[in-house]
Amino acid sequence: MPTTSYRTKTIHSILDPVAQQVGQLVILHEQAEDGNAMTDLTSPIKIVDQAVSNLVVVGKQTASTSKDEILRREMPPTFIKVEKSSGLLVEASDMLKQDPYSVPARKKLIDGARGILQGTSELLFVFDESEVRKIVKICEGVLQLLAVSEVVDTMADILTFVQSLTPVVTNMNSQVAARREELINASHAAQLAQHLEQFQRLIPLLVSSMKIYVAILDQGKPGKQEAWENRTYVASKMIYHIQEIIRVLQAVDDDSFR
Amino acid sequence: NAAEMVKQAKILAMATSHLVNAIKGDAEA
Repeated sequence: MPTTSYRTKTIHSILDPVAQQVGQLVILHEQAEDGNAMTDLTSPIKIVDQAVSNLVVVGKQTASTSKDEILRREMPPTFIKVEKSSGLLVEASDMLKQDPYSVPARKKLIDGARGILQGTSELLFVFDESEVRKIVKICEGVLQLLAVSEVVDTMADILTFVQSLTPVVTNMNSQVAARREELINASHAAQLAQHLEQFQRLIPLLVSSMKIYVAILDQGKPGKQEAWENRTYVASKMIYHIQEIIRVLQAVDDDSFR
Repeated sequence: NAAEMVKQAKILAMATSHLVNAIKGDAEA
């Protein structure tokens, strides 16, 4: 059962405390399977059951309105898992009313609690992966724009290029920076920061190299090939940094629970 | 939707935590 490995600080803060408690519960169960009579758990189990229903409703709304096919495919099994687990808890509650010492009921309690934890983990993981795909799409949009830099050969085109690039780069910066803040893996977070910074530093250089190339074209001066190569070099470095950002965004820790 | 999903997951985690504590209380007794 996962107890330590979550990718984001938000998911960790939600699931880690309950994961620790479920882990302790499993140990207690193993140590003293024939414990005392169980108190009435009807109320806390009802609260869990309602919370599961609410989460599944929100999850289904999210899945039905999402354009992400992977999310729409991967979310429903997590709903089934949490609902089945909640069902185990309700069954255990009914069994314990008949027999407060029931060992099978205790087992259902543990399986139910563990199943809810795992199902919620999987649901949040599926959702998080979808959020990552959104950021990757934004990065790919920047890559497509950078490819346009190769066909720009007038000053007017440079202006249009910069006007198009600015908002998408601003969006990418804020999304990647927010993701970096969320990541638990310090190495991944540092790599995102580094590549983002390097990319931003290259923007004025790209614009400058494009201007030089266009000026040489306009004035018919020598050095066209060198200017072209310089512009291509700067653009290729920028492409490299975005590809690295995408790679880090999609990286899954080796010890991930998935 | 993102904020609502996180909120509902938090509520479920809290409810599960409360339940587990109740079960643990009995097991430890």
